[in-house]
Amino acid sequence: GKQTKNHDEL
Amino acid sequence: MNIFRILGDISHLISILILIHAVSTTKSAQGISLKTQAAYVVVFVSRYLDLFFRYVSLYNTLMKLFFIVSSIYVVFLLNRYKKNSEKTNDIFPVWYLFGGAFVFALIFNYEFSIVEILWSFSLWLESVAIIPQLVVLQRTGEAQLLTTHYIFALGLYRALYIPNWIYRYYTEGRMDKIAVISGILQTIVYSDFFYIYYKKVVKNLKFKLP
Repeated sequence: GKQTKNHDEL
Repeated sequence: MNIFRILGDISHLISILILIHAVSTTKSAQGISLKTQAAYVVVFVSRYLDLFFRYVSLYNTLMKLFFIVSSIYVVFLLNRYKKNSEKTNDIFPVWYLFGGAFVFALIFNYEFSIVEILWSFSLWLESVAIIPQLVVLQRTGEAQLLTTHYIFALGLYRALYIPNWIYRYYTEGRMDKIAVISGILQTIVYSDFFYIYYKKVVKNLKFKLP
């Protein structure tokens, strides 16, 4: 999987 | 949004409502760590800076605002009901947690910018912010039932994020390494408490059954 920041998480 | 994340967020929301309810009905700050609660203000303010430049959803915005406002309100309530004459058990040197989280944020971040470093800092700080509260609990010996429910619901929230990340990894191919590792750390910090909670609260309820 690619490393990304989950902007939608709290 | 999957079921684990919704349940996690609800659990987080409930934990704060339990805390506000407990402090305002008893009009007492006893057994609650002001250091932990002040750390949460720093956590939410430093994490949700993106409120100013990124819109995700109405849900996301409202929850972020709720966590910032409610954490400030809790600190206000604790200050109001704090008795200076009381012997304090809130002795954990919280600056170590701030310092450690900041160093981790400098090492682990997605971009070396102020916003990204503060975001990473907030995750690491959150993962250990409960420690002063656990120290208070240990030193007080016996805690109010509401206080233990509060800590349980708060711990459950990040634990529920773990199956959420596993689910997202398989369905979306997403993996937020910093969030996942700090989230696992946070759950480990709570693990001892979870065990005691299970022994004391869950089993006691069973004992009361006829």
